[in-house]
Amino acid sequence: REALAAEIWDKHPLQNRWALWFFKNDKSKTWQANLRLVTKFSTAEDFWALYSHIQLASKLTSGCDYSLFKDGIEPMWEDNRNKRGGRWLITLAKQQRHTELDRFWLETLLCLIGETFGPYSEDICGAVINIRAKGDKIAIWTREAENRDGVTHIGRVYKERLGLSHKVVIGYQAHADTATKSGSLTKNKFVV
Amino acid sequence: GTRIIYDRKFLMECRNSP
Repeated sequence: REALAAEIWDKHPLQNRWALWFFKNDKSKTWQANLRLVTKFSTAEDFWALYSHIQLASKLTSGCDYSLFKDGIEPMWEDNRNKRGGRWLITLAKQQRHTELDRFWLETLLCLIGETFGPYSEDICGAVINIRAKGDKIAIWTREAENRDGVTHIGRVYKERLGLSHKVVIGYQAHADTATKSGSLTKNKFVV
Repeated sequence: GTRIIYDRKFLMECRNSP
């Protein structure tokens, strides 16, 4: 009992419990069947135990995703807490997989679990990394695309945390626009 | 209520603690 108490009290609780999901593209299965919950955690120490146990994103095969979402939110547009929202999207050039991808993803995870966005952290749903041959993508998902103040604050802080230059522009896209797009490009609702 | 906020430095230190 003392050991259990020590284990609990020595760890640093996070504001939220988070769920890590893994997606592996198997064309013989449905999209949902390819999505698996890996585990949930709610302390800083348990986050690191998980992070050091799983593959770096850059080592995953094309077609795989990791998603980190607040407990209770599924990593898909259809979830009630996502469907009115959108994402700040970071698109990477192919060569950045070897130079920046893992650093950007870890920074994204730390922004989420550390509640970096202050009161606007309430607006955060999660983050997704897509490993793709044509170029990897990282995105932070927020719950309400119409919440201009929250969305733009999150975008500015996120860009700064990634260390992106002022010359780089990142865009926020509403999921509703992504879901109904006709071409390959979704219009940006906001940019920073 | 209060929000538990951890900066980058603190979280990185948690990584290295035994």
